[in-house]
Amino acid sequence: SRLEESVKKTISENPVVIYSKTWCSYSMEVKSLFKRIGVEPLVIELDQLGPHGPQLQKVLERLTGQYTVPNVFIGGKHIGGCTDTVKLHHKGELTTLLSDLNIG
Amino acid sequence: SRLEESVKKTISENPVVIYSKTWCSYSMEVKSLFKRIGVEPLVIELDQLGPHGPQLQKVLERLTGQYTVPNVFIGGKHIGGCTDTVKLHHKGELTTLLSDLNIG
Ligand SMILES: N[C@@H](CCC(=O)N[C@@H](CS)C(=O)NCC(=O)O)C(=O)O
Ligand SMILES: N[C@@H](CCC(=O)N[C@@H](CS)C(=O)NCC(=O)O)C(=O)O
Ligand code: FES
Repeated sequence: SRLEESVKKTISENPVVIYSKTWCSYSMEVKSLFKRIGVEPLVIELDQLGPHGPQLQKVLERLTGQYTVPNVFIGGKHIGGCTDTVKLHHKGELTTLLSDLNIG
Repeated sequence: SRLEESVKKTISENPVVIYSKTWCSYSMEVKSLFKRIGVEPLVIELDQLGPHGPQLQKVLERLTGQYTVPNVFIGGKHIGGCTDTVKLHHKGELTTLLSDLNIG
């Protein structure tokens, strides 16, 4: 579908992409984590897109198996949600992954 | 207002009350915290009350200054949100407060 193609384009053209909701604390946590490590993600706030928000959320589920937000992509790869990203960081693997991809 | 009176009644008649949203991870965290310490809170899911949900959320803001969820009350007293409750627990003060009130 066209929406699916636009998501694939977005995650391939942007090193870090976060599908988020503005009022969601887990989304806030993952956004501020990237800020702390000096990386500026492309953030797409699903609650600010009118009817496109829920549509995008379903497309992301189709593409990644994950319906929930935040939904995090690094270097075009699906990373997961807040907990997954924080775990990766605690293992030291987040900054490694980012530097391997020359991000940040 | 009648809604305000019903909130005051709810928090005075129930030792632990959590105003929550079913799909919110912070709400899930605080609900499972009480479960882990063996306390059964009264949980009011604001997203399952149709138009009453947003109305209740505004009443809670008027009563406590807090608009966000989760919104936690113990022994009729406003405790705060997820972070506040977790902090209290890490300091050992949550179980103390609950036992002082003969809860759980
Ligand atoms: N363990 C997941 C939890 C994700 C989750 O449950 N997200 C909630 C918001 S906190 C969600 O997407 N709920 C459905 C919705 O908002 O549409 C993570 O760490 O990201
Ligand atoms: N630090 C607060 C954060 C509370 C917060 O930002 N809650 C969000 C959901 S996670 C909220 O209520 N957003 C507005 C809404 O859902 O109506 C806490 O620990 O509870
Ligand atoms: S909506 Fe509350 S943590 Fe996501």
